[in-house]
Amino acid sequence: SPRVVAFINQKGGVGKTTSTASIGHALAMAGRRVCLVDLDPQAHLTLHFGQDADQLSRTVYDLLVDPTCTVEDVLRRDVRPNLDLVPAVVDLAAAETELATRPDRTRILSDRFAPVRDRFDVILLDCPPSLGLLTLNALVLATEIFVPMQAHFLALQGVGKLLETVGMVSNSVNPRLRVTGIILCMHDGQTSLAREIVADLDAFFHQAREQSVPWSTCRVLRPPVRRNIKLAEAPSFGGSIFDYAPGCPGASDYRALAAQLLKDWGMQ
Amino acid sequence: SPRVVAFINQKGGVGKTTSTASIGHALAMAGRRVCLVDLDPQAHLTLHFGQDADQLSRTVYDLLVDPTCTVEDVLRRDVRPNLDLVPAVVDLAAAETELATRPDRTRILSDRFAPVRDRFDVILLDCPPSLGLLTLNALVLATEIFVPMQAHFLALQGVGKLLETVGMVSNSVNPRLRVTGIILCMHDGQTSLAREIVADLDAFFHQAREQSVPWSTCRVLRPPVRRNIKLAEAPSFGGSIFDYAPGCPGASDYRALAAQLLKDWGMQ
Ligand SMILES: Nc1ncnc2c1ncn2[C@@H]1O[C@H](COP(=O)(O)OP(=O)(O)OP(=O)(O)O)[C@@H](O)[C@H]1O
Ligand SMILES: Nc1ncnc2c1ncn2[C@@H]1O[C@H](COP(=O)(O)OP(=O)(O)OP(=O)(O)O)[C@@H](O)[C@H]1O
Ligand SMILES: [Mg+2]
Ligand SMILES: [Mg+2]
Repeated sequence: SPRVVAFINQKGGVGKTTSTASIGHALAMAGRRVCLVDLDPQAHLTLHFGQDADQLSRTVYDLLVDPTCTVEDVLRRDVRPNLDLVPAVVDLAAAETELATRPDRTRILSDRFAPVRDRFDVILLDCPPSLGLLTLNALVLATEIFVPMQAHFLALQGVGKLLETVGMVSNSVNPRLRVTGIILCMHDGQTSLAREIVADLDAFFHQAREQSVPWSTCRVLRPPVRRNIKLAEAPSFGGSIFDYAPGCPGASDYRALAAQLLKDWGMQ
Repeated sequence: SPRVVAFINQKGGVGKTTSTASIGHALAMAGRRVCLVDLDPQAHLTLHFGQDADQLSRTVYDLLVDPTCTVEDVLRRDVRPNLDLVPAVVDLAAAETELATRPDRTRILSDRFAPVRDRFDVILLDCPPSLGLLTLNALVLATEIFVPMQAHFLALQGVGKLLETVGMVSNSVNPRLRVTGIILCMHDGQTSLAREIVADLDAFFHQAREQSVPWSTCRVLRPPVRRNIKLAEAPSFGGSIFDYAPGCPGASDYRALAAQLLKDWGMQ
């Protein structure tokens, strides 16, 4: 049964989409069957793979709001070898309002995705910068959570609030949900600020191992992903970093992260 | 009558708070009477000036929801020489829901702030990463808007949506509202991506000069603010960049930006 990872952080611009796209593509290149799901009305993950929203007749929006729409209708097969994508479009912003009154509104994605779930080794869910209904749908489908973040002082504040929300979800709708990894994005490893923040995070998760909390097995994933302008350029070429600049430091860091995940998951 | 500038961008982590704090402090150091208003439930601007939320009995939240609370109650005088602050706390997140049914809900800040408005030369409003009710209150009080952003491909998309919202507000509640400046934050000036994005922005605003749109006088402000880790470190010391590292490149860029603004505003 597949690893289902939600990339979550209610702070904007921290590296959720870049991490989902890059790790997803790296895992597919390593031969695993991967599905990416774009849950953000900004549809940046969809852009990362050159998918034109105007040509998308069926997206995750339809999957959520239209009972006649199936996951087979929206699944774009092999956008890259071994890599499928459920795309998003801007209309998705309306989903939160449209679904607000349905009693099963946090379960919809999980229920609708179920028929194809076991087709994949890994499913990655890119979430918008909020803890609203779209993110909650991801938290119900997922088995684990990665938190992309920058090693900055203000970023630490958001993490506390995020863990609190995860705690509530795992206590109510998805008891097996774990926070298993922090991804350090846009990392300036040379600075004392970054080193201090990483040390704080390592210490926090070390003492959490003794507690019965959903992040008791969480650790900071290595390597951190260095700031590398190539990662910001790639989406303007409609491709991931592995399409655009496979030899650059950003590609190398994400490839190493993916390789480490395959080890941890016993999937080599 | 004062310059009232809202720092707006619905994308997260683009430099709104850092710009509001740094430009505000620089203008105060240049001898102008400045008021900063923190409209973000994250209360990062409040942190930037070492203001402890637990000690804040009165914040912008009270100003918005409690009719007995006056602006004099919440105004923290001289947090730095010439610099007053209306702080925020996390409770502010509830304001959007609490005010949702009031017919005057976008005017409240403007109305409640009116008694002290003319005490200042410049009022700067730090907004959350959304186009919701708190940001709309800023848009009604403001006379102009600055948009902090990174010169990245994905950042351009957000700007279009932002301008559309500004257009709607200026057509309905605040006809004199102008978008007057783009602030380039965390700028990697050496990269071709940054140069291309800046060229695109310059060209866009050049052709907008002929149109009757609220951004017809907007330009990219100079200098761009370089990426500088000192700017990320400053809030962890409870101070602005001018308290923490007044000689660093980040301080120099924001000081130069503020000086240019004073020229443009005829306020030297
Ligand atoms: N390691 C990196 N080096 C340089 N630029 C990066 C890096 N990682 C991400 N970026 C750029 O930073 C910006 C924000 O990254 P990204 O879109 O992945 O964040 P996000 O958390 O998904 O944002 P949002 O909250 O808007 O969904 C993008 O322009 C992206 O290209
Ligand atoms: N020029 C810069 N160089 C380095 N770091 C910076 C720079 N400007 C801002 N930062 C850091 O980047 C992060 C995001 O900046 P900031 O908080 O100003 O953005 P924001 O748009 O206000 O975010 P939010 O949407 O969460 O309110 C912060 O950790 C900040 O310290
Ligand atoms: Mg994203
Ligand atoms: Mg901010």
